[in-house]
Amino acid sequence: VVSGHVYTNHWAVRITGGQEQADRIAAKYGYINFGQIGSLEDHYHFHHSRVVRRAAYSLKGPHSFIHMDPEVDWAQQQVVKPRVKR
Amino acid sequence: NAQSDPSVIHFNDPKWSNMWYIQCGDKSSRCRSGMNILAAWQRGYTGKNVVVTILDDGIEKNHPDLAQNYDHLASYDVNGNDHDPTPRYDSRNENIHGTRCAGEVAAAANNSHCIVGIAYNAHIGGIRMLDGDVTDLVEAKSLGVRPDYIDIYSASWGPKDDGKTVDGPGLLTKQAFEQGIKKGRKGLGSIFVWASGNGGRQGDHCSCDGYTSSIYTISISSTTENGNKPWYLEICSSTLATTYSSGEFNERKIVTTDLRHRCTDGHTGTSVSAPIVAGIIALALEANLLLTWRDVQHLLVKTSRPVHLKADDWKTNAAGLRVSHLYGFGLVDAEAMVLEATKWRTVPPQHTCSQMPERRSRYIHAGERLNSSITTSGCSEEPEQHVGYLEHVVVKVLIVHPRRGDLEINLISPSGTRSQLLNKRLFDSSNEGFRNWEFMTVHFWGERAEGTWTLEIGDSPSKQRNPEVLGNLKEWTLILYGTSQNPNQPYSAQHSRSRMLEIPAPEEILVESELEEEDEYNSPCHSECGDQGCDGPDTDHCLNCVHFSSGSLKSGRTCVSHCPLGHYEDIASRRCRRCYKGCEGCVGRSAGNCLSCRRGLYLNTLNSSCIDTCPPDYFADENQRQCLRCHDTCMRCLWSADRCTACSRGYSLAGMTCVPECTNGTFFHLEEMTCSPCHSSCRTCTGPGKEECIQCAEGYLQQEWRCVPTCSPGYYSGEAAGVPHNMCYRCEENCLSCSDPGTTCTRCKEGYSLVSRTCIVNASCNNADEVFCEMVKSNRLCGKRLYRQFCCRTCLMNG
Repeated sequence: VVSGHVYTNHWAVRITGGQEQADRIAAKYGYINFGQIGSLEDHYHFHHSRVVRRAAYSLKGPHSFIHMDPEVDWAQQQVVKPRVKR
Repeated sequence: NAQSDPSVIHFNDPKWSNMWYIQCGDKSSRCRSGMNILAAWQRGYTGKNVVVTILDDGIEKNHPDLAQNYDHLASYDVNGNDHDPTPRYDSRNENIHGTRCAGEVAAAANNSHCIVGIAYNAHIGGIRMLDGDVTDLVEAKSLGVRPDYIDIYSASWGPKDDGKTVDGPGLLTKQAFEQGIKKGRKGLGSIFVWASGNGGRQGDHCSCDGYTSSIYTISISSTTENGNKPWYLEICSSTLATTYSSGEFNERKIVTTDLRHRCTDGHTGTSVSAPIVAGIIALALEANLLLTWRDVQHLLVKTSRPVHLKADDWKTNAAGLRVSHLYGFGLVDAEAMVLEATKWRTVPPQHTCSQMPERRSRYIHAGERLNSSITTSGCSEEPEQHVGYLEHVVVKVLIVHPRRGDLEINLISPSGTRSQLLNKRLFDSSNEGFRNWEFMTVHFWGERAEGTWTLEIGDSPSKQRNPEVLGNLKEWTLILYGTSQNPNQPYSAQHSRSRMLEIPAPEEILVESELEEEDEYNSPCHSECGDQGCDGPDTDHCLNCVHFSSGSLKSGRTCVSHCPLGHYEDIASRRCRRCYKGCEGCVGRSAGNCLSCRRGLYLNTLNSSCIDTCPPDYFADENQRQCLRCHDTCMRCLWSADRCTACSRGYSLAGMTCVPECTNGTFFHLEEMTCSPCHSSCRTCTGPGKEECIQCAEGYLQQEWRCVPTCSPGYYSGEAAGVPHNMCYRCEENCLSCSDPGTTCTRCKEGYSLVSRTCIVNASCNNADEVFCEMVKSNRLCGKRLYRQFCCRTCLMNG
């Protein structure tokens, strides 16, 4: 937990093996796979509707096990980045 | 300072005369030096076929000044996860920013709406990504939208400028940048333009904004009409160039399109400058589509100039370039950009020389300066990493410190040029220090890299601190980017097709002549010698050959099992005969017998000849040295079948891609990659919905964002300039039906009554005495909407 951060219910994950593999792992932990992130190969956008949309800390639950799945190279819960218009 | 003749170009757009920053530069103008945009237009460059997108809170795609150039293929809604970037409308007009930026780039010209964009014939799109939670994933997605189609991404946002934030692109976004640079624009590299770090607050330093400090982004700052530093501008060593923008209340502003089909001069700050440069780069890309992302930065460095911009830190670096922390290399020059672009030669490949980190931990004493040096050869021992001439310099630091805002960091090059990487920040009381934060500077552009670099860190407490807790420079790394050769020397003929036929290597030179007769010899012969024996042990002593004879008397005759390159095997005479010039492999002497070509030439499969320029519909494949056919949608292409420079009939060029020209009543459907029908009420559209019309079908009128058969109550029908159909204009307030031209109401809403053809609130008043009514009528207050409640009904009803 980093103070001042706002945690969302979106994840970025890196899974090799293609879309189907990603879909399978998403379903396994209750996520929905929103597809590849732009042109970043093997990187996927997962969304978990049962995790609160914004939270001051990273909630734990069955969805957290995705971080430990051997088939997941990397997973990052998305944090809101404050942005201002110039 | 090219003096363009503004009288030559005049558009009927209502705000044309307010666009001082485009017409700047002529004798009568208050601003002395222009950005020479008019001159670039006069040379014929208006951004045709170039695709620009705005990363922001959306774009009003049917704004009358944007619709013509709007490109839905350059748009996406990351917040809504669909293809429609239309902003979310709300009472506070939160999402006006993207539409304002878009207008600066590509508002259509001469259509009697608002303004003229810098690249008024470019494709313009929008990526809606600020109107929701912005995360690393959202930014990465936004930067990765259709990199082979979109040429330029313009962003006018960044981390908070509260003077205490240090933030930048996350892991995914950094990868998206690198992916865009390596693969975008089919290998030429996506162009990322970024507004340098301001946000309406002071006391910040934009080196703490990781987007403008990236070597992949072109960071742009602003100056006012009089060349002064705007109050909001932050100093920054990564700023590359500058444009005009808003300034003090008495200085003229920038005008652009606004949400709800309007026009505004309320667009300010460096948010203005990034889209202006995006538009100027679009003009340069039109002049030369093959510019790489580094070519564009070199062009900006070469053509921007200080003119009358006032800064007390202008200096000349060792490459003779004037540069400042406020304005980079100075005010952009559109005409110079397009002129240079037309004859530009690709700069040599980028090399990266990363020095071993300096890991000796050093205390930073309050009130003192710490110097730490690294000496480098510019990686001259590694050809692939050797940096002889500098472009960007990055310093990555690991500093522990009790109050980060007290630090100032400078970098001094071997040539003695000094660049301030960080200035003190009064509001930054963070004790996090800098954890592998990367500072970037462009101030050493063109200088030589080798020598001793000095990092100078100052610590001057702005508040009382515990003297026992010292700052500590744990580690710093110097990363040099640049080229091994001088980029100003001609490097590659990639752009110029004027390559001469290469002179063959000596071993290939053969003079055409008949072979001499053989001599006698008795000792053992070489295995290639034929039955007539030899006069020596080697193959050039044979009297006849088993397989083939090669060479001539002058260069020496020899027997070979296979003929050398540039020759074919004449089975009948058992001799190696020379191919036609330019052929490397052939089956005969004539030009049409080639099988492969020498370097620099390409095999034309139509007639098996070697040529240096492929015919139309073909491109020169470097690997196979062959002319290969373009994609069937391409009429002309370069480097690969799908990098088009001209399209076949029925397709139009966007970037280097050919997309179908959908006829009226259809739109290009992305998923199906075909033309799909619009809604029946649309003549042209961006999608199947009835709210996605651009122009209305015959018999329909445009009302707000739809095409309707008849105007709704409260609207009247009227002509509209520049569109083939009528528009439904709103009657005056509170009026239910009116007749043309809209000022004569015929029926009012409930609670209002019609008096002298206007709708007056049904209130009567009790102070309508003679004097008051006289005042009301003599001043014609009832004709002004604001004053209508002044007893108008009573006064007018009573004559």
